[in-house]
Amino acid sequence: VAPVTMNAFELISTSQGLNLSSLFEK
Amino acid sequence: MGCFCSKGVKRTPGYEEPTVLAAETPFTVSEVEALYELFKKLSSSIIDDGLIHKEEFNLALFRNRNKRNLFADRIFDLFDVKRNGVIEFGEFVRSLGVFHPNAPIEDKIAFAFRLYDLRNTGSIEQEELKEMVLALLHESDLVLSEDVIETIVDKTFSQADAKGDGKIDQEEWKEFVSKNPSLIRNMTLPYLKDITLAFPSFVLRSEVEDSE
Repeated sequence: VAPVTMNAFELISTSQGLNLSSLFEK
Repeated sequence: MGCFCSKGVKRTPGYEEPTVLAAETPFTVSEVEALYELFKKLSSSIIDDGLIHKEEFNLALFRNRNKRNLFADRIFDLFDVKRNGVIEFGEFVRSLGVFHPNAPIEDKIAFAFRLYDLRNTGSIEQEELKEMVLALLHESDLVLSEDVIETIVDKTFSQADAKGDGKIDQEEWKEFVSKNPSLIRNMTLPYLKDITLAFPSFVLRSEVEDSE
């Protein structure tokens, strides 16, 4: 998907800072 | 006189009973116990005081204690309900509860709203949205021109700001998410359903048996 067609919130939700699954990595 | 339990389990400040936390969250008692193991690991990675400091949070998220990230800061601040600069066990479990696959969708929508309401004004303003897009671009390799950024922000805002008053309130946010459910996909961590497998609480259980 070309970024320009993306919803800004969709774009933001890809931030690594919001990917809490990293907390569970051993 | 205090209790001198030679085998007593050392509890940290902010520790709350798993039964209490399980009653208030989607987690079972075993899952809360498993989360306590994860919590102990995270809260002792830099300073072994049973509290998660921001550096420890960043270390777990990014494998780098000094990395700064707007969104990780926001998550930390929302988890730190008491606003004392650290995440206690009860805060950790209650906040993660929102990310449980079985948590009410309303809770996930509300949490995401608070996350994006950077200045805690009760609404998401266009400037805040742009600031978040810029922060995202800063952490990624994606390079977009100022015009493209403005277009993305304007377009998103025109779709979400139904009342056209220049800000997205909670009602508008809820409506926008109902039309774009993928926006709260990151508010669910499937991993939380298997938390007892990842962090089996054998130690905790044996301690309970010891005291009996």
